Amino acid sequence: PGLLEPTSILVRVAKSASTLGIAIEGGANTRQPLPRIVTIQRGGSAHNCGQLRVGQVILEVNGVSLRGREHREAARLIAEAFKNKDKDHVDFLVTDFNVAL
Amino acid sequence: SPPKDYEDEVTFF
Repeated sequence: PGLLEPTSILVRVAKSASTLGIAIEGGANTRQPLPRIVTIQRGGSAHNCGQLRVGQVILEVNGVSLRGREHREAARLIAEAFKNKDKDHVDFLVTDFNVAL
Repeated sequence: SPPKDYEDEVTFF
């Protein structure tokens, strides 16, 4: 494990449903500076994938860091990653520990 | 106007 992100794991979410099926909170300039997963909806792609959990913090989306991005920009990146028809999946780098990264 | 309250923003996908 690296020193800065000791618990980060890469999760590949196949676009197996018409929605991603997660909700996030936080972003730069909030108490939660990186987006945190607050909901995983049953039947959505994230739920089908089985590897994402409520409480995980999203560090990267398709290799793009969310550090320093405010909520709306982080949300836009995630939405565009899911909409992008060039890929049949979205890669999330997440961590279970809500450390100050 | 009051400052934006970023704390409560939640986005569903």
